[in-house]
Amino acid sequence: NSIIGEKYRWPHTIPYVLEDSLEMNAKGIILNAFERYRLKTCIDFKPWAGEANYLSVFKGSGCWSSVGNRRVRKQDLSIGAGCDRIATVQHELLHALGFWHEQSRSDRDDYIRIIWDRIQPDKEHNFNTYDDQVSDSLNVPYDYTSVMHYSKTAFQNGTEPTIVTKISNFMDVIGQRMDFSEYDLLKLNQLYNCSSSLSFMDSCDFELENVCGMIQSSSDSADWQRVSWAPGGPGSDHSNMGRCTGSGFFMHFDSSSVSVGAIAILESRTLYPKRGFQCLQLFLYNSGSENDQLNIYIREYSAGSVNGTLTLVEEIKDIPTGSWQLYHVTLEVTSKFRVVFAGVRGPGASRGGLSMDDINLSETRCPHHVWHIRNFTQFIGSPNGILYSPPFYSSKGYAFQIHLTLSHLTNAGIYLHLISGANDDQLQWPCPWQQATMTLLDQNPDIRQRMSNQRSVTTDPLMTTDNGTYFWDRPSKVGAVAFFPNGTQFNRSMGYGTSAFITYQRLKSRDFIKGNDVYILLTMEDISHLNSTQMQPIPTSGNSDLCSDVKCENDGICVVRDGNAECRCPSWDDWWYSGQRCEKRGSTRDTIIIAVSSTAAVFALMLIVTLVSVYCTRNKYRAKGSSHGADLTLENRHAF
Amino acid sequence: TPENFDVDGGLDQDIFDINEDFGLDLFEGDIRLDGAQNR
Repeated sequence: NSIIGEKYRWPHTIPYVLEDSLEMNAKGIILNAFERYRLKTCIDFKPWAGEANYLSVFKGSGCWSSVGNRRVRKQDLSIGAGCDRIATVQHELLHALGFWHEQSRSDRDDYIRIIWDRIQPDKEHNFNTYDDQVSDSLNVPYDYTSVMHYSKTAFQNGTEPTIVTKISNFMDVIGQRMDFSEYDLLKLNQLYNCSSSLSFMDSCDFELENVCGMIQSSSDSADWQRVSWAPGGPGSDHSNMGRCTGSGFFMHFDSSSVSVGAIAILESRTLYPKRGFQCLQLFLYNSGSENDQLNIYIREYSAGSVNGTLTLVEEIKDIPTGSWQLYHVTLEVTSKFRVVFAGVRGPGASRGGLSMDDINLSETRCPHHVWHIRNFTQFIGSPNGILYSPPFYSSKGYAFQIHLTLSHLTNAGIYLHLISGANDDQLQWPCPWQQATMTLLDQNPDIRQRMSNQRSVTTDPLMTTDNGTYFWDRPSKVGAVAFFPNGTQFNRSMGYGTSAFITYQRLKSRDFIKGNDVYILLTMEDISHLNSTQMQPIPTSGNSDLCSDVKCENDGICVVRDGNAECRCPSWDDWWYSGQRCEKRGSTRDTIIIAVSSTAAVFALMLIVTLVSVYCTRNKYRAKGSSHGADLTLENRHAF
Repeated sequence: TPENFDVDGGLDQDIFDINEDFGLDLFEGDIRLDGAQNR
């Protein structure tokens, strides 16, 4: 429910500054939250370049924001310690965009009961409502699943819930911190008149007969068929998994009825890229030969090629038989194009063919790795529910493993471990600023409707353990010996993550588990570049004169802040420039030397002061002792 | 196997819990009001 008044709206592209105070992990997460807005809404974000108003995201005390654009030039939004979760950032940004909490809308008493005597004293104001002259629920039903709803435990003074939903099934639904709900998006897109987004391109579950505008090629030897089951499998589609009789379609290439080498081509409708990079995601089922494959091509149009130039992007081979499998294909297309799906009949016996369903194309980055966990439900709450992923490598070459704990009573935990790998001799240790993003995929057919649960952690090279070793040091140095299922020995460092990744109740909701399969999407990327200060704009008027007299050395940049010219100095992982004109060079080593020498100097000074004090005191009492010896004797006798 | 480091300290804290731990008493738990709204 939104604050009424056009003056509170932001432009569709919101200028922002990520302040230096932010933790590195938070910076990466904020950028990921921006990506969720770019995918699902028409709201975009760009670094502040001198616009009249901007969002200043900083590490304050706690997580908070103002509601709407306050038009105060620099509007603060705090992402403090413990707030570095993508859904928390989305929540605070929704406040900034003009939304109150869901439980404060004017009609909330129709849907929830506030139990006032369970609320902590003086905290009642947290359950205010707004009348419909101040707040607009935008003609959208009350939303228990909103990311803007508080959970049942909000501001409780004991253990009993303060918010009770009138439909009891929603008691544990309220308070989700996963992603935008369907209604969150409906309201946001309505408030900001959104009709498209920056990065979404297409989604197809083949439920409609027009197959999303896809076309069969005439230059192939077979066709894709839209079916709801195939004789050799699958028995149902992936979108509905057979839950809806008479619906649930997918595309099938029957490789059993064609000869080896036959090809069936399906082309997407024409697509128009904006960003130049795309991720194609699809589910495949193989019931044919193990040598059947799916080739992904791009047909790219340009002035010189009216029919488009066909480029092979990926050959998807060795598709396991008997279950739906998730695949990602990275594309880098800059002009008008189509995606071409070419099923190829391979050698070997086939009793079925290839099927595809739930295709999503977006201008986002594909996850680096996918961890597919089969027969998932048996692990929930079981002592056997301690799962380690296969080993993966980051783009920088670090080897890592994900650890999912499903053995606790209520929550699933997830942890990142660095493990010994083939590149360790060439890598920097302790591992600096690699951010691992772990996403439990909501397998909703439409990427815009997914509420995937995501957490990120970042390797801080200076972090130490209780025994003084660097936490993210080389696993062969600080890790413990472990074994892969095939018996190969390796070293695994301590895990870093959360025991509260998701409750089992939420895990069993939505489409996190589909066909008893779960997917954890993994990305590990270097975020070292976020360590440096965001470039502040160089003003074009008036203020620019202030910088004309300031010369920053060593590639520093002059900026005007609060009416004063100052230099922003370059910095790297372990050294930096500082000083008024960036004239001083500092390094981690220097800092250590300064710290050690300062400590030694203070110690020496304290020693001298102590020795002098002891010397003076001794002299004083010696002198006293010789002049008042009789008194002392008398006092001692008295005492005994 | 070494133990894991839990960034959440074993707690599933929501926004209002985090802010409460900081001793903040913001409007509705996480909203900063400006002068006019306060009045």
